[in-house]
Amino acid sequence: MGQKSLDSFFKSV
Amino acid sequence: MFEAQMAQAALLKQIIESIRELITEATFEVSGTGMMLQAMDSSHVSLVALNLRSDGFQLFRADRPFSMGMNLNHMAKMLKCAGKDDTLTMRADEANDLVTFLFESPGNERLAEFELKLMDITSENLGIPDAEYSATVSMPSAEFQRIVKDLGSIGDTVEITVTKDDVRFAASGDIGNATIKCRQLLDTEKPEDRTLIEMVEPVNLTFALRYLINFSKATSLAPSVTIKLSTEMPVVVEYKLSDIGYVRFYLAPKIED
Repeated sequence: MGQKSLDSFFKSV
Repeated sequence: MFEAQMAQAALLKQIIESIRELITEATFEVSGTGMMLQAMDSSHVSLVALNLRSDGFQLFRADRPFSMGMNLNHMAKMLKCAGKDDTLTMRADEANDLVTFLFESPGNERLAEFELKLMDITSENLGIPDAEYSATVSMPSAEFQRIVKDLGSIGDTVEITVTKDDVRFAASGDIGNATIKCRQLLDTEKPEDRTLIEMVEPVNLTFALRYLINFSKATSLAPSVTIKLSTEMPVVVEYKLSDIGYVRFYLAPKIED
């Protein structure tokens, strides 16, 4: 299984 | 000028101990509302969000918003020098690149002053959407710690399945398989012993156990832990700090290749 990154969920503000 | 006083230096010590393996450097954002910290681990798989409200401190003064970049291992070294029942006062001002930790013994007979060098940390602030979750599980934090540690000896990942009746944690490895099923338990003497399952729709997600084991270092901070899950979303593992705030951990799921 692959590990997702948080970058795709949380946007930089 | 920033000044904040906490009844127990041990609380901040425990908080830092619980997060310093995930994030070694972080910026505390101080403002009138309190102290906040938000940082991802170097692999961008997990995130720590700490919120300490100003009203939870014995004294809190922040003239203007202020950032304090700190190496958490260095901070931990200093906080370890606080006595078990010492109070903690933190002081910093923008003119110096230092934060002072004052540890005062209950009888005021000993006053220790430690100055930690602040650092410039380039960190991006992330917007965490306030999502509705498909399932929310609250359970004793020690039980959650036991589950992730036990399963960590069997496999690298845990599959968490929440249904209306129970929450299941399953792991597989070279030596075999394990499943731990927890049913909802509401009829307990103490509210923190409850296992409460709130489910909008069933969820099934897989996570790397080593992160969850790391999150469970916060067990001593709160008797109960809340786990929020939605399909293909990061899980939230929250420890509420009584009267002062919370520490939340976010972890991105594993997905089929």
